[in-house]
Amino acid sequence: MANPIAIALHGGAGVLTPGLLTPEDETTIHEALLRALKAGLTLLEQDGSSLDAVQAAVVELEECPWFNAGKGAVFTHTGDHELDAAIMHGANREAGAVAGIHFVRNPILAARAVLEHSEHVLLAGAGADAFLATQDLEKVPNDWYDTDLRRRQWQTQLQAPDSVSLEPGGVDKKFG
Amino acid sequence: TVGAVALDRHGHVAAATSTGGITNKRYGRVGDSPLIGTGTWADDRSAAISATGHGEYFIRTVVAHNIASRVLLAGETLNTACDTVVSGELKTMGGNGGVIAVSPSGETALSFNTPGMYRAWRDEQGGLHTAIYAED
Repeated sequence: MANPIAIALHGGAGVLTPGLLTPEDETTIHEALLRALKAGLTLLEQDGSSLDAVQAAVVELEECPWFNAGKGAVFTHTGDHELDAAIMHGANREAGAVAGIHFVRNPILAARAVLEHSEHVLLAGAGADAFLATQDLEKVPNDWYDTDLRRRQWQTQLQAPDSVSLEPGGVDKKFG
Repeated sequence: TVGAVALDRHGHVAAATSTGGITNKRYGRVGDSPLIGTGTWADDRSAAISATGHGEYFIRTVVAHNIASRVLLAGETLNTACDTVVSGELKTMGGNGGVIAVSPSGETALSFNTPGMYRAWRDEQGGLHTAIYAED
């Protein structure tokens, strides 16, 4: 019998109670989650690696504006985006991570580049941007991540600094 | 925040997490997602875990490695370890959020202490599931 495969993913947790999202929104989100799950599962079914599978699933989620990662990432206080990501392989506990990066379309691919093309585990800020500029990754201007939904949440939060919307439709008290 | 965990046919697990952080964040604030052992962890001896939620609390609870250590050192099942940390230690401290995890034996866990978590998984029979609310 072939070894088992398994895959799971998340798109964020928060104050998600029925009624906050419209039925159309819910359908869109379910479809996006299923698309991402299949992106990773297809690789596993072809005997691909779990590392490639989790990367493929997260790229799909980063591309979907509904989720707080990549396209659709939340705004910082100054109105730009600082992205964080990490990836890790259980076979050898090799890992790559980025924090506070600004210009790579898919931050999980940036984390994979740190894992594969640097001797470090975590690179942050301007230094990480400089390393990633040397990598063969798709670069985007920082406003590429903008979405109207997140901009509205940011504007709301600027007026009410003690509550922040982490997830589409959800509002949660968070203190950064 | 988004994340994925997987087990391949070679018995290897992996985890990936990506996030924009929290709205209106200042001062270069970084949460748990990029911190290995906190928001993201993978070890063939125990499990792969990806977390989402209030990063400051996940950092202070070292959530991902905490769960993996319970499996590796205390012999807890993956579901028990996830629930103990997410609904116990983390919740008691005031941290809201959840984790997804898979073990090298194929056990899958989705554990959260909030009213909902966007999630999807493949069950052991190959069925595919997506869910939003806790009661889904």
